Formats: sequence, C-alpha cells, structure tokens
Amino acid sequence: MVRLPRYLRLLEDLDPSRDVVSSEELAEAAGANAANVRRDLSHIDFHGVRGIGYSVPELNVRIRQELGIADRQRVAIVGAGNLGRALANYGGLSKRGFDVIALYDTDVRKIGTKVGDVLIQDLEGLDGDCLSKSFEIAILAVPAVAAQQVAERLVEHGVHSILNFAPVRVNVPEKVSVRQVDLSMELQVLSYYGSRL
Amino acid sequence: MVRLPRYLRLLEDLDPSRDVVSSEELAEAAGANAANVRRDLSHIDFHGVRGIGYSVPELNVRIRQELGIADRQRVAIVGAGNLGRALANYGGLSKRGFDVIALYDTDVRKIGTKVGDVLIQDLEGLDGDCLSKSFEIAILAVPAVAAQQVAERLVEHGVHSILNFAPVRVNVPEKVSVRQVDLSMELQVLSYYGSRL
Ligand SMILES: NC(=O)c1ccc[n+]([C@@H]2O[C@H](COP(=O)([O-])OP(=O)(O)OC[C@H]3O[C@@H](n4cnc5c(N)ncnc54)[C@H](O)[C@@H]3O)[C@@H](O)[C@H]2O)c1
Ligand SMILES: NC(=O)c1ccc[n+]([C@@H]2O[C@H](COP(=O)([O-])OP(=O)(O)OC[C@H]3O[C@@H](n4cnc5c(N)ncnc54)[C@H](O)[C@@H]3O)[C@@H](O)[C@H]2O)c1
Repeated sequence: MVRLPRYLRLLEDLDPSRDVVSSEELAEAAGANAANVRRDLSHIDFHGVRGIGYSVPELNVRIRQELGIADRQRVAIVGAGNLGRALANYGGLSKRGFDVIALYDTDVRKIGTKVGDVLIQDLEGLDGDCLSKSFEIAILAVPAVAAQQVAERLVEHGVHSILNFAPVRVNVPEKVSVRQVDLSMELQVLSYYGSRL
Repeated sequence: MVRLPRYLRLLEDLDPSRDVVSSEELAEAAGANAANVRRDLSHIDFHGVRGIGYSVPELNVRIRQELGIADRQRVAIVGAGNLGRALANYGGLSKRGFDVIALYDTDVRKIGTKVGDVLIQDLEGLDGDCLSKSFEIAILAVPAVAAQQVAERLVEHGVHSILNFAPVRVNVPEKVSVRQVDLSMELQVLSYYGSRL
C-alpha cells in the first residue's frame, strides 16, 4: 500500500474540474503500471467504471480513510421515517467515517424512541444543536413539502452541508453545499448497462 | 454517457408546456458545459435546431431508448424493511418509468400487509413470479447475510438485473447485471466538495 499516498497526491494536484482519472494516470504518478493500480484499488474495495475511469472525489476520500487521515464527520438526520431509520441503522456510514449523532422528527409517536442507540428528538431541539456545532452534515429525509423549510432552518443555524433525499430542489445560499440524491438514477444506470450487455 | 440520466432528469422536471430545451440548460443540469452536451447528443445521433435548441419529447424518448428504459420496467423489492418500504413508497421511481409490482419478505408479521397498494408476499412466492416474468429488475433490501442466497434464487429463476443495497458483494454469473449502491458515497462526495468550496 505504499503507493496509496502517491495516488492521493496526484488526485489533489489534479485540476478541480476533473471528475474522473484513469488507471494509467495513477500508474504514472506512482511509478507503477495500470495493472498494479487496479490491484491496489480493488484491494481497498474500490472499483472504476470500464472505459471511464475512477471517480476523483470518491477515490480521494476512500484513500484518506484507508490511510487513516480522514476526520470523522458527525451527521444529523431530519425525518425519522422509513428512509431516515434505514440510514441511521446502516453500518456503511460509520465504516466510512460518518457518525449519525442525532435524529429529528415532528411526529409525537416517534419522539423519545430510539433507532439503535440514537434518540429521536423533537425538531425543536435542532436549533440549539446546530448552534453548539454538534454535527457537520444534515440529511433531509422528510416529505417534499417540509424540505425547504427544514433546509432554511439548518442554514440559519450554521449548517453548510446538506444531503437531500426529498424529491424537491431546496434553495440555499451559494456557500451551502447541497447534494441531491435520486435512487431512481441507480435503476436507470442499471438498466442502461443491462441492456448493453 | 453517465450524463444521460441527468439530462433525462432535467427533461422530466421541465414544465410540461416546454417544447424545446437549450444545450446550456442541459449542461447546467449535468454539471458539464454546452460543448460536452452537443458531443454527448451527437454521439447518440441526436441533433438540435441551431438557434432553437432540442425538442424535449424527442430527446426524452431518444435518451430513454439509449438507456434501455424506453418501456416501463417492472421492479420487485426483496426485503420489506425500512429501506424496502421507503423505496416502494418513493414516487420518483414511477416518474422515471419504474413500477414496483411486488415486495417479498420472510417476516410473518409483514407478510400479507401492504405498502401503498403493493402486497408484501412470502419469499416463497418469488420463484413462480420470476418464472412467469412478472418483473425485469430486482432490488435487494435484505440484511447482508441473506443477500447472496436471495441473489442466487433470483438468477436461477431468470432475473438478469439486480440493484443491491446490502453491504456485501454478491457473486452472480457474467450475464447478470448487478449494481451496488452505497449511500455513504453520497456523503463522501458531499464532504469532498464541501471542503473544497
Ligand atoms: N431520493 C430518493 O431516492 C428517495 C428514496 C426514497 C424516499 N425518498 C424521499 O425521502 C423522504 C422520506 O421518505 P420515507 O419513506 O422515509 O417517508 P416517511 O413518511 O416514512 O418519513 C418521513 C418522516 O418525516 C417526518 N417529518 C415530516 N415533516 C417533518 C419536519 N418538518 N421535520 C422533521 N420531520 C418531519 C415524518 O414524521 C416522518 O417520520 C420522502 O420525501 C421521500 O419522497 C427519496
Ligand atoms: N447501501 C446503502 O446505502 C444502504 C443504506 C441503508 C441500508 N442498507 C442496507 O439495506 C438492507 C436493508 O436495510 P433496512 O434498514 O431496511 O433493514 P431492515 O432490517 O429494516 O429490513 C430488512 C428486511 O429484510 C427482511 N429479510 C430478512 N431476510 C430475508 C430474506 N432472506 N428474504 C427476504 N426478506 C428478508 C427482514 O424481514 C426485514 O423486513 C440492509 O442490508 C442494510 O445494511 C444499505
């Protein structure tokens, strides 16, 4: 694994607009060959897309984790319904350095109960927790109608990173990073590659 | 061609009265530039009218054909827990041409109940439904320990496309398309770009 830091240096030196990198470029940076690169990366369970290459952001974070130089990040989930609970229970988050530290909901039947060892709190508790910097990232797992208001509340209290699952675009200031997830895209890509086999 | 689903998402989210769309709008939706758009579309042999743009309905059909999702595709979800239910209820699937037609589980407390208007069936019913070609795609939303066995059962009965959420790699024959989903990657990409702002 002595080559990983060299791959990382290449990734960090790439032009920020670059989304993908080839195994040949990584090989050159590490003084190795493309087959070594593929073997190194599959060894840390990281795979590229044939003919396209490796995702720069994902590989960057994956190598940092492997080298133990990634900080752990704290995550709050707003909306403790089916999706919120599935994410709170998902071991893959902790494995990659994300700790779910809080869950918020407006449903009195859910408030006060636990998902794993995380308590579902009343949304009212959100403002105080944001101000005391209890978490860096918020996940929106609320119905579409509630998403914009919840996003505004998070931003107002200093949260700058939001992963939005609600099927509606949320308007936030420039400085806030919002990433929209749409799992139907996964089905589209699956059926794209499936039909080309 | 990984940008095609993003163009398609823009087309579907446009106001239904819109007949044409510009390469700039498509570029913005896919985080690319107008030249990329023109190259992508001429690659699938689709051309716009200079000064006017691309026909929305025609481009929609063309991209769907290219993605192999021209027709509606039927989806079965195995595992009717938190994640399975969140996916079954998600309106975004139907909007993009995917109909959830069946849910399977092994928990007697869930079998016979409904999620929306889809009945949760006993896993035993899976074999017959596969053979009668009731669906094209299966989603695995089962615990990691059950994933391999369920995947084998699906493949044995003729299913060739699997979207796997369970945090374990499933081994299937070459001809079967499996796409692995890991939502922590979304958080990784969010925190990568967030830190580079
Ligand atoms: N992007 C995707 O791929 C994808 C996939 C599945 C579901 N979804 C979306 O994710 C969201 C959640 O889905 P679900 O199946 O968990 O729904 P759900 O109804 O089971 O859960 C929603 C939860 O949000 C809570 N809630 C409502 N308003 C709130 C508010 N203002 N603040 C805090 N909590 C609030 C509800 O009490 C409920 O517990 C929906 O918008 C759904 O469309 C997206
Ligand atoms: N990839 C991701 O990003 C991601 C995110 C969240 C959850 N997950 C994973 O998705 C899976 C489901 O998560 P969840 O929160 O819904 O868990 P859950 O425990 O709520 O649901 C699992 C369901 O599967 C059923 N089940 C168990 N064995 C089965 C079998 N052999 N056949 C059919 N059904 C069976 C259970 O009865 C239960 O209803 C887990 O493996 C979890 O790790 C992945």
